[in-house]
Amino acid sequence: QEKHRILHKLLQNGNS
Amino acid sequence: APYASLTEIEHLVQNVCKSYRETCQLRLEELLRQRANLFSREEVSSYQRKSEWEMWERCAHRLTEAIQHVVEFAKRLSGFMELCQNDQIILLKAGAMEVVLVRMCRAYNADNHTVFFEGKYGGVELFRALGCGELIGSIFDFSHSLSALRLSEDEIALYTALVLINANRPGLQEKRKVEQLQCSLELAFHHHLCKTHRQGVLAQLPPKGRLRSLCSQHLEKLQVFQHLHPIVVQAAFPPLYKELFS
Repeated sequence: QEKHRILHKLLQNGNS
Repeated sequence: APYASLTEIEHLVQNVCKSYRETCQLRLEELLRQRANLFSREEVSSYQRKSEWEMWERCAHRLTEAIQHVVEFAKRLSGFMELCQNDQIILLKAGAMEVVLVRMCRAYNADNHTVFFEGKYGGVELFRALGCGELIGSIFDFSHSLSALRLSEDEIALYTALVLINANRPGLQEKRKVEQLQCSLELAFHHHLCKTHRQGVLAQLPPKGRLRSLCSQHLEKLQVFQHLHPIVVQAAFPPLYKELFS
């Protein structure tokens, strides 16, 4: 999961 | 397939097209309006005089911006956020660059072989400082062949949804679930093409291997660049770009 930290963050953020 | 009824298929078409419209980065009318806005000879020279690393950094930033829009596209696609996060990441890691390459055909003008980049249109020579003439040439050729199909915005939306939702990507944990979503999207794409009498488009779409090959070429060139300029990549490239490609 740490390897894809940014993608995780983008996926967890609501639609912006 | 979970989307069995005609109404459900039509809802899925609407969802994909709306998701695309909301995340397409630049509106088609704007891209067409800008076509006369070409880089001058001096501006092209200025790009060509940039160092290799500066041009790579610029392109990495532009590519990352485009990819962020693809992530938003994926998030809005019906069913995508219901996949497990491992599979969401597998699909985006494998498909985001491919979607950007397909989307690029909208920003390409086949009349003069130019592409919209940083506010104006320019040809392959604009990217000379990157030192990857063959890759840039292949990307332009790909845009050229795709733009010849004159895909509508809705067709690009449905096509790119299928580029992304590909159950054959290695590493998927819930392959069946991705297969079902892919199947629904295929039904939606076919339904839309039938309705608009454009079934002929299907046979003309580029083979999947062509997109895969462009992405591999990009990764190979990045490896060479990273070997020569590890500090530039480490310090100046966008974190999302590094996460996806390096």
